[in-house]
Amino acid sequence: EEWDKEKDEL
Amino acid sequence: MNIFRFAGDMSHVFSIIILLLRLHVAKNANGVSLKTQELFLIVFCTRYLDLLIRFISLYNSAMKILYIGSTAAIIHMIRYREPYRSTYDRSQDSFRLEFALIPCLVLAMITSLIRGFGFIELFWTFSIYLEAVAILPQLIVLQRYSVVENLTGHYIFFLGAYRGLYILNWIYRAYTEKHYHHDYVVYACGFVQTALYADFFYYYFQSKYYGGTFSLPT
Repeated sequence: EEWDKEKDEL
Repeated sequence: MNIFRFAGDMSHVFSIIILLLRLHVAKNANGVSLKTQELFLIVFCTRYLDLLIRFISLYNSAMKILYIGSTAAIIHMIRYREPYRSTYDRSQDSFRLEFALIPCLVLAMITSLIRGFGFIELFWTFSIYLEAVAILPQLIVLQRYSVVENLTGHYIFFLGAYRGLYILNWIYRAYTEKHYHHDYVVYACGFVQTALYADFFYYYFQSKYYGGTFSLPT
């Protein structure tokens, strides 16, 4: 399962 | 970024400002949990390790640095600066950090193993778990003092509202984004985190509605 690299949430 | 996410971030910033204001106005640290602030500092430092390896946006970096910096400043005030140091009641704030840290670390290691996460993702996962329970020491202190000061009450309200607004943000994103990445660990922790405030919210709104002092049942 990939980690969401685009995650910009704080 | 949608309106719920932005409102959530602003609610978080607002809560920190209220806590700083509360310390400044009251000139004491009565009813403030240093342990919760320490847990939050660990949460921010472990979650925002990516500050060192990538740049997302000016907003993103600025907020991360703001969270780390302001929380560190609050801890410094209560630990070393007068009149906060001498008015902080250590005996009321008896939560043991390892009771939160160790289970969260174990859970994060298991999760990371299952999901094939690396080093930074492991700490990110740890911070998600830890944030869910970081408010517990503060809620315990609140229970012991029974009567909740206005500003302390507002601080906890906005801190709780922040993750609640994130839940609305996830729902919105799931409906509007075609390839939205669902992270059920984040969802579950977000729900647990918000649920921990439910009891507090109930008495907070009741005191706002009926007026008078805001006190928690003992």
